[in-house]
Amino acid sequence: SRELFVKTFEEIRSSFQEMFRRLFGGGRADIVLQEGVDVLEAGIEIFAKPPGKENRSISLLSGGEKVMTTISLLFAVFKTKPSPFCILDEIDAALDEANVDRFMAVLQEFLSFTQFIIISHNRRTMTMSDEIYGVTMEEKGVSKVLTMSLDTVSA
Amino acid sequence: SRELFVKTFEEIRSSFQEMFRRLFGGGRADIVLQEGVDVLEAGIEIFAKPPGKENRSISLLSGGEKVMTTISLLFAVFKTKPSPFCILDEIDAALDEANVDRFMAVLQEFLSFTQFIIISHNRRTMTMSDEIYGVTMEEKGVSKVLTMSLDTVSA
Amino acid sequence: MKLKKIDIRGFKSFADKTRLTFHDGITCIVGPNGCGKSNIVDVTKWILGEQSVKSLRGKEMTDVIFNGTTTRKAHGYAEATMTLDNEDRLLNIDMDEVQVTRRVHRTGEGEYFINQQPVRLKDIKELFMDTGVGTKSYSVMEQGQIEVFINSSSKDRRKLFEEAA
Amino acid sequence: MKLKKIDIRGFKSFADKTRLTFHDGITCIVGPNGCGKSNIVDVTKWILGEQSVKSLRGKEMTDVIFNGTTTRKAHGYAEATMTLDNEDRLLNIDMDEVQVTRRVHRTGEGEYFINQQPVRLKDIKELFMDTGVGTKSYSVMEQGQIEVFINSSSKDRRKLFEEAA
Ligand SMILES: Nc1ncnc2c1ncn2[C@@H]1O[C@H](COP(=O)(O)OP(=O)(O)OP(=O)(O)O)[C@@H](O)[C@H]1O
Ligand SMILES: Nc1ncnc2c1ncn2[C@@H]1O[C@H](COP(=O)(O)OP(=O)(O)OP(=O)(O)O)[C@@H](O)[C@H]1O
Ligand SMILES: [Mg+2]
Ligand SMILES: [Mg+2]
Repeated sequence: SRELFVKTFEEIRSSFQEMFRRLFGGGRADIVLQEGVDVLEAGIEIFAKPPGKENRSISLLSGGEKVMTTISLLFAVFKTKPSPFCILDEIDAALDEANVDRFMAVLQEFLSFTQFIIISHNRRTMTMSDEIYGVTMEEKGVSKVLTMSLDTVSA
Repeated sequence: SRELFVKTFEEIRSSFQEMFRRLFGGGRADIVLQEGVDVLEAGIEIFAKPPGKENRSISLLSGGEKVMTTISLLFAVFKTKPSPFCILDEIDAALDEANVDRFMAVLQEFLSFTQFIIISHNRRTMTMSDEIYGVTMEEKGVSKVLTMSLDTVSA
Repeated sequence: MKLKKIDIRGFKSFADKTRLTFHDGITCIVGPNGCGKSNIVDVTKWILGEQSVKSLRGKEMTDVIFNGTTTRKAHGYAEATMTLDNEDRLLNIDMDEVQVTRRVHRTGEGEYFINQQPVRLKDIKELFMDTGVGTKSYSVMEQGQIEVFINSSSKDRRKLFEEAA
Repeated sequence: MKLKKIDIRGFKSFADKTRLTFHDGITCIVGPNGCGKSNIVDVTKWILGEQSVKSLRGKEMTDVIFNGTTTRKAHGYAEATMTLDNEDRLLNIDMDEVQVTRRVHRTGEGEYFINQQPVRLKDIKELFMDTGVGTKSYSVMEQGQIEVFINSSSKDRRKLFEEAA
């Protein structure tokens, strides 16, 4: 129904503004429903202004800034409607170390509701996880899973 | 002209088969012109079989395997028609350490013809480069470039 | 609802019986390129009822059955079971533990079970509806998808919202 | 032909006069997210004659002009110069060193120079034709493009070959 959608949208929007500021350490962002179109059909416009920078088209954002903006929105959706578990496949590939830290720090507050499974090649992400599974192919073409500790991983 | 295209295509194809074997440490790959269509219009089919694995659709390859396959093709094109310089923006984002090493090792043989400019967040890539430029934004929103040595980078 | 374990057999590169046990907090899955990490993401979507072969990176559904290596023969079917803690009764089944199993044979024939009872694919999808977990939900972010999102059109982005709202 | 240096002023986040000097071998460009590394890729394509605003990540060509920060005013134009060693005469100009300059003003008006002589965009494109370097060439692989390639249709991949052949 229209009212439900608009109500949920406004909640996500407000969480998005807050999540963006936290993940970027400042700045401003917003999501807006396309004008002049029925709310149940309208597209979603995104505005994002990292700290110190001027407003400009989000297409001009860097690869890492685009990922952090999308993560802010994903986290905003989780705040409104948390999932019991969530799987993220290499979402940190384009992030520098400082952004991986900020992302993992904010992730902590969702842990009371949600189990996170993160696939990553990134050492920082591994060190900040509670449990690590190593997947290998000792026998070519056949996957095998091993539980790993952080010391084995850093080897 | 048709003959020129087919001749160049066959050269690239043969280099691609060799490059793939070197970057994957074995296995087999091929590129084939779409059948039944004029050579000047035909699409290009790619086949790739990493070592030890069976032939299957390239869509089933992993993220890193797809990148290594594309790099094999890019290197094959360079062998046939080297460019004076080449800029690669974060092409190692999805690669594990072993693949970054293989990629950088094969890259060496193009250095007599081509200058490479590689943008990367990856330490291994940095250590294997001849020169490092650090880009910073001490003043928010304004880029500044510094020449860096490997010691400064590892700090 | 909590994810307790996923048992895999014959799904993509997981030829041998494999068990993944999950606890609270953050579980990180690591390993070299091509070793099978994203295949774990695929098997999760598949158990939850994913029917789009493209979103499982295949050309046909039988592409998810282990198809052999230079030293091993292909399998005749793929199977995976998800075991969930349902003490909070988020799943509409009056049991503390719920198991969902999916199987597909070389013939293309699929089988579905909830707590070992044969059901239809439709029943699995309905089981997970409104739980925040399911094939169309935002709880699975595949490799490469995060980069696609912000570059997509404002209409495509809407789909994320429709899931949540 | 060798790339000797690129001088940038007012292009995207490079508000101040910036010089990048290139030598033989591998030059690695590093730095945090959003600091300007890919903008260097953009300025290279732009000097070589790139006209697709989308491929420079903008909505209009004037988007490449430094548009200010919370503490600095926007610039009135963007300018960049590429200096090339042409001892091998790969460029069809009888000079050991060739400089190519491009400028764009807030009005949208563009200016182009080869060795300080005003030329048309067309002349710049022709200069680089058949050198293996140019706006459509495979010598610039933008961020995210390598992932796109293998997932693209067999017809789209053909474009890479048409460049080389
Ligand atoms: N039906 C199948 N039978 C056997 N192997 C398969 C099958 N389908 C896919 N594979 C193999 O699984 C591998 C891909 O695994 P996956 O995508 O999980 O890798 P990954 O660990 O995520 O790697 P990356 O770090 O590169 O993303 C491929 O090498 C592919 O050949
Ligand atoms: N016209 C402009 N004026 C000022 N700044 C701009 C302009 N156009 C783009 N920018 C800024 O440049 C930044 C993007 O830089 P760039 O894409 O080069 O980052 P990057 O170093 O490649 O980062 P990443 O590692 O995340 O890919 C954005 O923050 C954007 O706001
Ligand atoms: Mg993967
Ligand atoms: Mg970039």
